[in-house]
Amino acid sequence: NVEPRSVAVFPWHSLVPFLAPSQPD
Amino acid sequence: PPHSTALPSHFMKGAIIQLATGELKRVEDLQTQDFLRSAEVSGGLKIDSSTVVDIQENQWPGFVTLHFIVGEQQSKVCLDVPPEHPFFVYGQGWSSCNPRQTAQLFALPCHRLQVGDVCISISLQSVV
Repeated sequence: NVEPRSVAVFPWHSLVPFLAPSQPD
Repeated sequence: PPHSTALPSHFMKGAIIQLATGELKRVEDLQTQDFLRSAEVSGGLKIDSSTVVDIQENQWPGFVTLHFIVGEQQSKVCLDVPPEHPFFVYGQGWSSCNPRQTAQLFALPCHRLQVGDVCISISLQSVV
């Protein structure tokens, strides 16, 4: 018997940097 | 110093990425529209255009410092990353400061990231 292999699924937002602009005063 | 951890495997060619629409795509097949549409339906997140304005050697070996101008507010943001770190450039796709190293580590085809490139980044949607 072959164990089913789990495949990792990554969320789209993990691929792009979170660049939070600083809040204006 | 910046964290010298290896980049996560979601940049590895063949990695399965789930869009906010539920659709699954391989990381190398992603297109600009996939990010834009995902942000639209995700709620709370928005896509910003982040223009690379400077790329500098970092004082820490194995890192570069990227300077961005981010979003409508034109905020300045710096980021310390390994040169193989891929960024998604509008209309161009994955790009890094060292495409050869990115190919060696992730097998992910990349363009060379250059000053003037406009990258996709995310931030929180401001609540009005």
